[in-house]
Amino acid sequence: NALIKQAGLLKKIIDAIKDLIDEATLDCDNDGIYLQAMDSSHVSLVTFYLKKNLFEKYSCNRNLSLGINMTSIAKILKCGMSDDTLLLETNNPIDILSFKFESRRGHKLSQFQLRLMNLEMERLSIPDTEYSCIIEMMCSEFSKVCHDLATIGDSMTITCTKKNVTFDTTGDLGTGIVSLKQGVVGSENDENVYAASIKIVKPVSLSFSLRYLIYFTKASSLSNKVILHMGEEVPLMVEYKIFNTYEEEAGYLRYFLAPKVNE
Amino acid sequence: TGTQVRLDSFFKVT
Repeated sequence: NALIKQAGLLKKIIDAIKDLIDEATLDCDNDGIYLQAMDSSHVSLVTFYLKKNLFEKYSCNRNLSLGINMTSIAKILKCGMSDDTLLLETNNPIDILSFKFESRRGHKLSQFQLRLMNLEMERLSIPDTEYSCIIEMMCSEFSKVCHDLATIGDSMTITCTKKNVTFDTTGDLGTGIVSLKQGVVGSENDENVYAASIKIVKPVSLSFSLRYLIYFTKASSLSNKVILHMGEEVPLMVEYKIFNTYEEEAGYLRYFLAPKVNE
Repeated sequence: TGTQVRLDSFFKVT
C-alpha cells in the first residue's frame, strides 16, 4: 500500500527503464521497493530503490515480489496525469496491482488494475566496489555529450584524470572529443554549476557502447546531476538520485554497463 | 569498435 504524491515521478522512473528491460520483479518490504533486471543481451543491468520516504504513505507488512511487464505498467502510468496522487495496492491473493489516480483538486478518480506475472528472475549480487573515479556532472551535459558523440561513433571512451574528464569517439566520418574541467565554473541562480566534480583515486580510461549510454540518459528528468562511477575492470555505474517532493533523497536509479575491450 | 563484454562475468547469480 503506497501513496505517491506525484504519479509523474513513477512514470519518469518506469519510462527511463522500459526500453531496456521487458520484465522485472518489484521486491517490496517495509523499507521500500527494489527492482533489479538485466537487459536481454546481458550487457547492462538496471536497479532502482524507492525508499519509504518517497511515498506520502507506505506500508508493507510482509515481503512481496511482484512480477511486472514493463510495457504494461508504462501503459497504465500513461493514463494518469503527472500531478495526480497515485495509490498502489495489492490484494490477497497477490495477482494484481491496482493503481488509483486522484486529480489534484479531487474531481477525478480513475482506477486501473495490472495483472501480475509469475517471474523466475535470476538475482545478481552486485559487489561493493571501491571505484577509482567518481564524476558528478549535469544530466543535461552528459546527455548532450552522449548524443553528440553518437552521431560520429558507436562507442565512447571516458578518460578521467585529476584535472578533467574527456569523452571521445571515432567513426567513419572522423573523431570527436569533449573535455570537462574539474571544478565549479560559475554560479547560476545562486547554485554552483560544475563542469564536472571529480573524486579520484587513480586515473581510469574505459570504453562503452553509446547505444546503452543513450538509453541511460532517459533518466535525466529525475535529477539535475548524474554520477558516473568508474573503476579498472569493473562495469560503469551511472547513478541518478531520486528525490521526494520535499527535496529529500528518497532512492536511486542505477545503471551498470560492462565495458568494451580491444582484442 | 571493441568487443562488448557481458555483465555476467562481473556479477554473480545469487
